[in-house]
Amino acid sequence: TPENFVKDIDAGIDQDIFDINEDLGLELFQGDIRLDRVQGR
Amino acid sequence: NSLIGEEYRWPHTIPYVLEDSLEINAKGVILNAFERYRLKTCIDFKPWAGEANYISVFKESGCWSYVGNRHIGRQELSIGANCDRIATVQHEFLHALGFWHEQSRFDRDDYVRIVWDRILSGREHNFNIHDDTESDSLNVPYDYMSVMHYSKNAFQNGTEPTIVTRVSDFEDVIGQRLDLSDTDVLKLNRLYNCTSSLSFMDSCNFELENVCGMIQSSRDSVDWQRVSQIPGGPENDHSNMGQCQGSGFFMHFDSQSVNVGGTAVLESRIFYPKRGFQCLEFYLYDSGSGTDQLNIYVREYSVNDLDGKLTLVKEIKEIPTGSWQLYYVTLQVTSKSRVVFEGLRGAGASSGGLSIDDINLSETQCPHHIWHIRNFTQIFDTPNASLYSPPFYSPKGYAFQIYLNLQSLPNVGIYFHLISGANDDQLQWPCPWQQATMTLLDQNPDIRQRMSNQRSITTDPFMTTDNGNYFWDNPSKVGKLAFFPNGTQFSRGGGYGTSVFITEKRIKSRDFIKGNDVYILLTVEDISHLNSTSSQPAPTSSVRDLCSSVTCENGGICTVQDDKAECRCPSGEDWWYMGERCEKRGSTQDTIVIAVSSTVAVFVLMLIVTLVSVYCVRRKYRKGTSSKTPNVAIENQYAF
Repeated sequence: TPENFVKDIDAGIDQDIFDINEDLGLELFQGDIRLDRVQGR
Repeated sequence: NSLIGEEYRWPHTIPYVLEDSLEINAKGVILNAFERYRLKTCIDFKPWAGEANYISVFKESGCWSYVGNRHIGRQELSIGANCDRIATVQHEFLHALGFWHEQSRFDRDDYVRIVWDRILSGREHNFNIHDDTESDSLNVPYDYMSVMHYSKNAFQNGTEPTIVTRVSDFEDVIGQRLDLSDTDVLKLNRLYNCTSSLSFMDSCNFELENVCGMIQSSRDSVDWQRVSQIPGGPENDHSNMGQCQGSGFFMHFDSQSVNVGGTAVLESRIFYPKRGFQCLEFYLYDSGSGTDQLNIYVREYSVNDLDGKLTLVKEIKEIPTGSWQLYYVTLQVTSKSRVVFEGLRGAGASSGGLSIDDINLSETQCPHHIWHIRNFTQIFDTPNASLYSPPFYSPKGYAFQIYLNLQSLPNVGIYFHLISGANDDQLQWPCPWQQATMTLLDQNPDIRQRMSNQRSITTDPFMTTDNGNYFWDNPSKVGKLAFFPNGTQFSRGGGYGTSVFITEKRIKSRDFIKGNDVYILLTVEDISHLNSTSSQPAPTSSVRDLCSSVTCENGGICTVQDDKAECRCPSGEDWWYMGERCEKRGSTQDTIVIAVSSTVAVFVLMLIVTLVSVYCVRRKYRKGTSSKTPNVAIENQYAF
């Protein structure tokens, strides 16, 4: 309500880790894992 | 669901770097996440001091990590924008410690059903399984509560869940981002073969007759009694709230049985602190005259004081009667000691006394303030309810208030407001780099099993509002008029927080609401020392900050040597960075390759030189012999 004039740190969206990474277009293994060369192979 | 292979383990104390690229709020959140690991697990963290391998937390795009110790020296872990939530940090560090996602366990199909046609096209691989040749579930059952579990909506192409739990009760549990679950902790301690904890000391709910090794003093009027019910209250203990027949005990000081000034003293077992600061937490119930008080002492033992020196730490007075109250007491004990609880009969008629339950002692920082919300269920069910906390002061003197928004259910919002206060004229405005941490307490009797919901915000003095004001400027200047319940007028600044602090379903789960009480713990800390720019002492005009013009890459650290800025480059067992800015990477492998190839090159060169010189000598020799022979027709020559 106006008298509260509040500001949201996350735009009021409850984004999980994978939503954040998806929106950024990150191609990560299982959504948030970076593989090194050994694992990548 | 861990990565098989000892080579992927970290030491129990993990070296880390918080890089400058991180947002300041994220740095504070990361340090809070380390405290949760230190309380619940045997893992500790320490600033990197040149160890071969370390975790470097920085702000890149998104939230991600490697799995396990990759032995690559500086191992990156990204806490990007919007990733500065404590459970997100804990999730990414669990990856770094060697854990995959829970639903990628080889036996997951026994517990969840993946609905493949609801998954975003091209994202199906995110639901692959790690078979038991590469991942080990450490003999622990599947954990719907794991902080490593996808939520039911992960990678959905519509609005229907992509993961359906075979036990429907867990459908809205999976994907929790509160804290490490009990099973997460169990797996981590099994993977690292340890059960100790740096900061946990004791938890006591008085369910066992040995009352956690506490001892009754002989120098008092009466003993504390271990009971499960008192006619004048409480009707039941705090741990179980009377839900378990035959259990539910607490300790009671029957103040009506002693004269005014009579005491009952209960001492804890002996503790050996490691960190030098502790937080004592307990629930207290007063059914006495309202003038009874509880005194908290510490008894510290030393070589020249075998009986222990008794020091009064806190006198708890004016205890609200008729309900369990949560209390925190900060201790600063550095040697072998006991915690002492002294019940003291106050003046006036007493119809009961003092009761204590659910004591927790840990070497952590106590919250600065407690916002106790009574009759929460009624408030929650009131349409369009919104709750403001009482005013509090931060250690620096800033007055603030918390706003709990219950008007947008099923989401509950929480916001931090600066308000006008008594110190405003002496304070710095806009308010710089104060981190407010708001924790909805999971009132589990054992601090190690809690999964409290926590969010932090940091006051950025440069943040502005649409009308150009500084958001964190003096509330009397940029705030709006408001009134306390008693009619006192004050100014309230803008609120900063999240409208999705917790959902209605989750707040009704676990022990967030217990005995119709909710507690929100508040801490406001000055974290300006974490600010990379401000952490460097601002160079005075006469001395140029030599390092400001030098940018060291790859984790190099700028130092001033003989009045010259140099980069100290990181190195490991078999790798190193070099160059003016640590821009080049070397490794023993490269050196070997260079050595071998140069040896081969030299050898080939020598061979060529040899061949050429042999050829020349032979040609010269042939020329030589042909020039000395007379002109003799070559006929049949006979040797004589």
